[in-house]
Amino acid sequence: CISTTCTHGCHGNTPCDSRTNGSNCSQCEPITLELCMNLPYNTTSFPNYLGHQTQKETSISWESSLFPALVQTNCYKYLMFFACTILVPKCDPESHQKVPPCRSLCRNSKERCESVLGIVGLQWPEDTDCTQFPEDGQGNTTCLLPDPDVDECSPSHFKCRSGRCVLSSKRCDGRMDCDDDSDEEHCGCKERGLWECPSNKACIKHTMICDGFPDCPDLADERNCTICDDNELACNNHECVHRTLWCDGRKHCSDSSDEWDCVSLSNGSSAALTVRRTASEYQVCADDWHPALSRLACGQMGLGVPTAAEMLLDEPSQPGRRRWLHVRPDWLQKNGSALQAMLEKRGHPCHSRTKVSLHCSKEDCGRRPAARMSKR
Amino acid sequence: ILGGRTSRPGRWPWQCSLQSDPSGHICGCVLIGRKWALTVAHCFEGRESADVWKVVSGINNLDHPSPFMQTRKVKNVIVHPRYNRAVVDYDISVVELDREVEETSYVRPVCLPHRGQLPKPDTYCYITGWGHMGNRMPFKLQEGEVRIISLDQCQSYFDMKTITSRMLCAGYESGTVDSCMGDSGGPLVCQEPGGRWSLYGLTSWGSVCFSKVLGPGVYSNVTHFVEWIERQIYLHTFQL
Repeated sequence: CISTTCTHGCHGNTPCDSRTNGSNCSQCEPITLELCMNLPYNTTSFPNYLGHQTQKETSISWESSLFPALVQTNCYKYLMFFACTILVPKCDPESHQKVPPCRSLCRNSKERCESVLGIVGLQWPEDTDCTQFPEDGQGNTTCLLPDPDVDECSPSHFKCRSGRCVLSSKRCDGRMDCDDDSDEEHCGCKERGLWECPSNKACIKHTMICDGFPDCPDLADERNCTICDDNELACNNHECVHRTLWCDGRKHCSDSSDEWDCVSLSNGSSAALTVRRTASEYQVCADDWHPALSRLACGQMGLGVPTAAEMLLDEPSQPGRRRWLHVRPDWLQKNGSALQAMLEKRGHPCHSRTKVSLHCSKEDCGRRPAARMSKR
Repeated sequence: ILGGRTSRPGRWPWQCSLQSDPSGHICGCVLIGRKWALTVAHCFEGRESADVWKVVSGINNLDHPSPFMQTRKVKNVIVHPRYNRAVVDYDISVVELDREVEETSYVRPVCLPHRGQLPKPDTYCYITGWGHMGNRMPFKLQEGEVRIISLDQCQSYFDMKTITSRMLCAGYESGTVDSCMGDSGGPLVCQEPGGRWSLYGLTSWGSVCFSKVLGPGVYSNVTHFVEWIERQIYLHTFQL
């Protein structure tokens, strides 16, 4: 808050009075540190007791790696609680000041776990001098002690039956990580409160089902999410939109998915331009076609610029009835629109019986300039 | 970049710098088209408004503007809707520039990978950026060669974080060459057999890069997001 705008550590861009100093920045913020999301409090204040300025800095700190690893040694039941009280200190909602851990909690953690660290040649984190924390019940100061029911494993960890904490990703990975092997028991997704992808048995959160983002390899989590009427089609986010509104150049699904993939080139050598409309495919009549429309079509498909545009005679020998889209007479007024908005269905077929065929070339990418030569 | 070297001007023409006043360079970014760049979502935490940002490309020395430099204001910032700041998952953003850059040998987009095309473990790729070098911040763009590491192997380095399929790991166990603070959003590119370079990663997170805890760097897996990126560009280009 030395400048007129708060820094990131001061919770976004809240303007600060230029006369205030850093100590007046203290605010309570929600805990986002994955390791410490199961605490009996849910707001914190920074800087923390290790000198980190933000939760992000904490999340990638040496101590954020150290404590979870140390917890696995079972050296002290309340070690993770202590770790969290210094990594994301409790924020008093009234004073907006940090609430420290009690000195006894700090001492117990250090006494029981420091020696374990010593075995592997590591040191107890600096900045954790227990004398900086108040004694339990000392005057008016409050400090934190663990509740006997406090969960010693963070949400990122699985608690073995023996009480030891192991990383959640090691649960049900086919290898025994708990001393009592309990991490490999009851390994179904259902038992873990998750949903199982049928194809690869991967477990996903229930909130990820039908959320518009495929998480199972075969997209099973995004199937059967909607029951649309016969005259409707399902959007990517599972809304239902009338089929006549698809690919008309205007958005009807709130995620715009009714306007995705409306224009394509056929795979044949002719590269005929194909446009979807009302859930069916149409070829584009070359009558009134303009080079600007070729540029638009190639650009819209992400294929760069047109290298050739041809008008191909539709072969009458090919089976099936041709369906045509025609260039709208007012297409020039639709500047900035997608190609499908510039085409329309008409009651008659294509007079010239020629369809548009395009060849596009992608813009150059991924090339570095050649190294310049100099005579030596 | 830790353990890298100073890059020759123009060698990485897709590298850009995402800047904001008064700080200047905040993050790296990558040109993927004349009007489009990618960076990571965490660069915009607390500053999502496009107005405060500009993208500088064609630059090598941040302290010395070059005649090849092109600066564009940011028109739109599109942060991935699933971005999760607590676990740094889905860490990607598409940036729309207010107008196209002029393509020169110093300013040129990189290719996006094809859908499903991932770099194989143990292939060597390059990272670039103006991030911390361990003892100082550089003025000149740095480059470093890193090895792609499988997700399983990468997970073993990070006990406290879950490595997801939206992430890609590259670097070395010893952390000798690694990205660092200030490189975020910059490219991890690999050369294809035809000589072109494709963007496979965006610098995202890792251990505190000059601390005692080392290991590889973690990058946003661009391959995972190709379809999403293409759709964002389409949706923001046309009046739907």
